[in-house]
Amino acid sequence: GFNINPKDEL
Amino acid sequence: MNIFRLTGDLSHLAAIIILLLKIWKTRSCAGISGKSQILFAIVFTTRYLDLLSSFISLYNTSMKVIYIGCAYATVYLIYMKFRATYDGNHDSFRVEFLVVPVGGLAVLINHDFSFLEILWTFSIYLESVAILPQLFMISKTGEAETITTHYLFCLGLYRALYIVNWIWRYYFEAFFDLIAIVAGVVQTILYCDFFYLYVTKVLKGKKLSLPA
Repeated sequence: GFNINPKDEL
Repeated sequence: MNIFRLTGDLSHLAAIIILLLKIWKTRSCAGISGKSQILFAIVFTTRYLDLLSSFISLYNTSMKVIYIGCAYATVYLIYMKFRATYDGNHDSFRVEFLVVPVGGLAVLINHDFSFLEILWTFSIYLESVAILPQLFMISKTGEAETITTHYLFCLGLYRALYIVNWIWRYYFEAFFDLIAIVAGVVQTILYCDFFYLYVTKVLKGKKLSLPA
């Protein structure tokens, strides 16, 4: 499945 | 991490440092919207509260700390140290017309109705429009110093590179965040008019001035 919104971006 | 995200982050960092150096070297914040800079400080503060709760990587943590530190340093230079040079009369965008709807939208459309998640969503929506007071100021005065246009170009480039990064991550990492993507696309569109002026004027050695 898709990985949604893991917040590793700045 | 991919090359588009890395160069996007570095472009963002370059923009922030260009602005700080411009103000520091010229001892003046003329032509800079203090309101946009306050909005960016709010954006970083509300987004990076996860510094206290989760660790992703040394890169992630250091960049967050640098972004927050630089944002507050910029606000300090504009409103305290070089306050006398701040052009408040031309910085007349009504930020409550951005912050209030963006706050409402963050409460209504988010991934999870929790305090940190709503603040994160708020920061994503707010970042997408935080440059508007700066663009409004330029359209009002009809001109911008060349160094200010380099700042704006680096900021816009950062947003454009993030879109490429999301396309990459969608295909190769099965990753997507619809909230970040929609807000990011809106934000990038806001720079399009400026990109056009930057390429047709600034890159040809002319000052950015708008027809009266």
